[in-house]
Amino acid sequence: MFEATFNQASILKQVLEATKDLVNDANWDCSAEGIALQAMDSSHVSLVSLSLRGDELASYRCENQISLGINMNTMTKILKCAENNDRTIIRADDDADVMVFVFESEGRDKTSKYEMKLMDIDSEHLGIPEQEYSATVQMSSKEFSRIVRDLSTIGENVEITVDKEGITFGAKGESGSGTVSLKSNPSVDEGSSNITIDLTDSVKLNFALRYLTFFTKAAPLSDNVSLSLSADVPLMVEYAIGDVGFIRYYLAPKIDD
Amino acid sequence: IYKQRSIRSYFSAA
Repeated sequence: MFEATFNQASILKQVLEATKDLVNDANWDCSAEGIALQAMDSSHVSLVSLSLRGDELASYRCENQISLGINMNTMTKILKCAENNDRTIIRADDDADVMVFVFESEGRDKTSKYEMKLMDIDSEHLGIPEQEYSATVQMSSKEFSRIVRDLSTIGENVEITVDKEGITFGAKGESGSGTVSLKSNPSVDEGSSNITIDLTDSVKLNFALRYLTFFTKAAPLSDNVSLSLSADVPLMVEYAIGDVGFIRYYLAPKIDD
Repeated sequence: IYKQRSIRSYFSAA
């Protein structure tokens, strides 16, 4: 028996918004510790890893490990039936072929119940090594979304450079080019870019903006985003989900041929 | 021209 209660539907809604454009179907792996999901996009250049800790949820129980095969689009549609503030329970029996959703309104005067058919998904689980990155940049998630959106009007790829001066995003296209630079300036001032950079080596890498655009769908989950880079390894983009967990995205760099 | 390797090639099969 698996059952998880969220005080508000909004976290689940935001998690689905942050994953559904990248992944069609995914196994939600539930254990005593919590809920984990790992899935690649259909072209296998990026990977999303979600972790929600059971002990940080309103209530959580999972006696036996269970993999729930979920069509992300269907789950998104069902969650749209919940108000943001609805208490939300998701539940599945050990041998179930459905997941049950219960939405309770704030005043407890309305209860909705939905069942979603589960799928058999043959998923490939990859081991992600603990990695010491050359550069880790913490910045406003809104600012990152804005930069990705702005540079997408110029080109398909972004060159990210991190050095002791700060971080620079650059794009080139047929009609022109653009760069956005943020100085490393940890400051308490309102209105400053307020980024922090943890740097051991300067790095310069290229990535497809199309995937970064998918990643920025997670911005409502967190005010901050962290970008971790090292030469010749995938970029890691992490959004914390309060104290409950995180969503991490990995993207293979574009290599100059 | 840029090449992009599969994300699989960076991570081991678990």
